[in-house]
Amino acid sequence: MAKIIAVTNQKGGVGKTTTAINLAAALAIAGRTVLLVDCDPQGNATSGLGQKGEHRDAGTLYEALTQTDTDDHRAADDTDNADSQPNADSQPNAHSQPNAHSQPNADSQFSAELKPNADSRPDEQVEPRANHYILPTSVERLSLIPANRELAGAEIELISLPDRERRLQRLLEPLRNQFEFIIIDSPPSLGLLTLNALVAADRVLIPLHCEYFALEGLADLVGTMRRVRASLNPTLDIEGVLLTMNDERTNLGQQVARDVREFFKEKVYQTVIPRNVRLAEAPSHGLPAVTYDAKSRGAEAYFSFAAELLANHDRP
Amino acid sequence: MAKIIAVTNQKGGVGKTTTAINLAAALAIAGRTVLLVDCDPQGNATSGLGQKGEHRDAGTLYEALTQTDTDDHRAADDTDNADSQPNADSQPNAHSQPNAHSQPNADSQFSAELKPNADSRPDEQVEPRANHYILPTSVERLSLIPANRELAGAEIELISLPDRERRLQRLLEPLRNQFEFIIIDSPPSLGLLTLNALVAADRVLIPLHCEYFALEGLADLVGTMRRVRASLNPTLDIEGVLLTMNDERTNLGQQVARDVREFFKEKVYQTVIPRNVRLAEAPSHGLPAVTYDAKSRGAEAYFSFAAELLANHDRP
Ligand SMILES: Nc1ncnc2c1ncn2[C@@H]1O[C@H](COP(=O)(O)OP(=O)(O)OP(=O)(O)O)[C@@H](O)[C@H]1O
Ligand SMILES: Nc1ncnc2c1ncn2[C@@H]1O[C@H](COP(=O)(O)OP(=O)(O)OP(=O)(O)O)[C@@H](O)[C@H]1O
Ligand SMILES: [Mg+2]
Ligand SMILES: [Mg+2]
Repeated sequence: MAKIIAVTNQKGGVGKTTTAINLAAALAIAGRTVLLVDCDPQGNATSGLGQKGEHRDAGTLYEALTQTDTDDHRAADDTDNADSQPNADSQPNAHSQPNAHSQPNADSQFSAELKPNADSRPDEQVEPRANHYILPTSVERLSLIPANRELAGAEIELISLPDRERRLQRLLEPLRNQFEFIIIDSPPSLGLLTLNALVAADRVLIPLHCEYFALEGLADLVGTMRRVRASLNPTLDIEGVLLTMNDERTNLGQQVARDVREFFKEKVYQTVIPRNVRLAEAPSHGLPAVTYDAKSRGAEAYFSFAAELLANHDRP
Repeated sequence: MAKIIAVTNQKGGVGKTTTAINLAAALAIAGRTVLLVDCDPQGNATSGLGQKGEHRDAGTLYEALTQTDTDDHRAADDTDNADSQPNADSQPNAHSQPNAHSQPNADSQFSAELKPNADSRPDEQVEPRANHYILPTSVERLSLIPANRELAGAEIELISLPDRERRLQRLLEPLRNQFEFIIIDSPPSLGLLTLNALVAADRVLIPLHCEYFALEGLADLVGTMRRVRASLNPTLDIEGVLLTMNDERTNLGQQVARDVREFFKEKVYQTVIPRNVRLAEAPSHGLPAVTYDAKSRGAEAYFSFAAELLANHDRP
C-alpha cells in the first residue's frame, strides 16, 4: 500500500520541488517504487527530471484531472496501441518503463472470464486510468506524471466540475498497489491544485526556509490543513517539517529554526538541508542532485533525510 | 500622472515582495509619493511594512476587488465617519496619513454646484473609492492597500464577476493624480490576481533569481504578457529585469545572468541585488531594509536600483 505524501507550502521558493525530486529519487535508489506527481503549472518537477515537454498520448496531469471518465475510454484506446507508446529513444532509461514492471500482462486485460459483466469495458477495472499518464525517468523505480503550463487552466476549469477537490484523489487511489510511495509537488498557492494534493495525500511534508515570510505563512498552511481534515480528508496529518536552504551562520536562521522546533516539536527532521549550489545546478542537467552529484553536501543531506523518513515510515 | 508598475514573476521566492517594498520605500525617501498595493494573499508586503492585520473599515484589497460599486457607497458612508479612521496610535507615523496630503479638502467633496446632477452621490465622483482602503506606513509619502488571506477567495469569486480582469485597473485608475508611482506586488502564479495586476499596470518589473527554474519560467511570463497586451492592455511593456539574490561566486549565477542579458538586453538593470541577510531580517521588524539598515549592502543596492529606475523614468 503506497503512502501518498504532498510536498506543500504556499510560500514561494522554499525548496518544494527540490525536495520532491530528491526525496523521490533517493527513495527509488533505496529500492522503493516511487511515483512523482507534478501538480504545479510551472512544471519544475517535470523539467528537473529531464522530461520537459514529454508526456504520453493521454496527456499531462491537466488532462488527467479535467477529463471525465467517459473521455478517458477514448484515451485508453489510443495508448494501448503499441506505436503510440513513448518513443523508446526519448526515454533516458527504457527498461524502467512502468508498463514492463507494474502493468498486469496485456492479455489479461481483455480476458472476458475475469469480468462477470461482459459489456463493461474490461480495461476499466484492471488498468487504472492514471497509468495512461505515467512516464519513466532516468532513475530506476522512479516514475512521473508530468505537468506543463496548461495545468494553470485546471484551476479555473475544476471549479465547475463535480467533486472538484477529489479529482487527484480519485486518480491516485487505484495506484496504491503499484507504488510504495507517491510524492506530489504542489504549487506556491492555496488554490484548488494544492487543495487536491491535500485531499489526495495521507501525509504532508512541509519544506521550510528559515526566514520571516516563510514562518508567517505556516499559520495559513496549518489552518488550511485543519479545514481539509474537517471536511475532505479526516486522516490527513503532517509527515514532517524539513528545514531547507539553511544558512546556519545567520541569527535569523537560528532564531526561526528554534521557533519552528518549539511549535512542531518532534515533527521537525533532524536532517537540515544546507544551501548548496549543486542542488540548484542539477535541474539544468535534467537530473536529481542525488544522481547528478551524489557526493555533494546537498545530495548527502537528501540521502540522510530520506533515511530518516524511511525510519519513521517503517517503524511499527 | 502616476506610473503603475506590477512586480511580477510566477516563480516563487525570487524577491518580488522584497523588491516591491524596498523600491517603494526608496522612491518615497527620494521625495516621490508612492502607493504600494499588496495583491498577494500571503500578505507579505503588508506585514513587511508592519501593517499585518491592519486595514481601514472598508477592508483590504479583497473587498476592494470583489465589491460592486453599489456596495462601495455603504463602505464610503462608514469610513467618512471620523472615529472609524485608522486609530492614530496604531499609525507609526500619523502625519503621513494620505488623507492629509492627497485628499481634496473635505468641504469641496460635498459642495453641490460641482455636480450638475444633484441626486448622484457627491462623493462618488470626487473621492476615488480606492481611498477608503489606503493605509499610511512608517515611511513618509508611502501608502499601502493591504491584503490578507481572504484575498485567496477573490481568485475564485472574481471568475463569475463581469470584467473580472479589469477590477484592479478600475480601482487604481482614479488614483493616478494622487501618486507618482503605484507599485503592485504579485503572487507566485499566473492566475486572476496576477492577470489583474498586468491589466492595471503600465509596466512590469521582473525580479529574477539567477537559477535554472526561474529562467525556465520566464518564457511563460513573457507569453502571458503578450496575451494581455493583445487583448486587455495594449500599452503594457517591460520596465526592466532586476537580478536578485545574486551569488556571483557560482558558475550557475554567472551563466544564467549572461543568458538573461542576451535575451532582455538593455532592459536588465546594471544594479544587481546581492544576497544580504539584512534584507531577510528587515520584515521581521516590520520595516523596509532601506530604513531598517540603510547602510547594509542590500539596502544600498535597492537605493541604487531606485536611482536607476528614476533615471529611466525621468528621461524625456
Ligand atoms: N538547499 C538548496 N541550496 C541551494 N539552492 C537551492 C536549495 N534548494 C533549492 N534551491 C534552489 O532554490 C530555488 C528554489 O527552490 P525550488 O524551486 O525547489 O522551490 P519551490 O518551493 O519548489 O519554488 P516554487 O514555490 O516556485 O514552486 C531553485 O532555483 C532551486 O534550485
Ligand atoms: N537579496 C536578498 N538577500 C537575502 N535574502 C533575500 C533577498 N531577497 C529576498 N530575500 C529573502 O528571500 C525570501 C524570498 O523573498 P521574497 O519573499 O521577497 O520573494 P517573493 O518572490 O516575493 O516570494 P513569493 O513568490 O512567495 O511571493 C524572503 O525570505 C526574503 O526575505
Ligand atoms: Mg516548485
Ligand atoms: Mg512575495
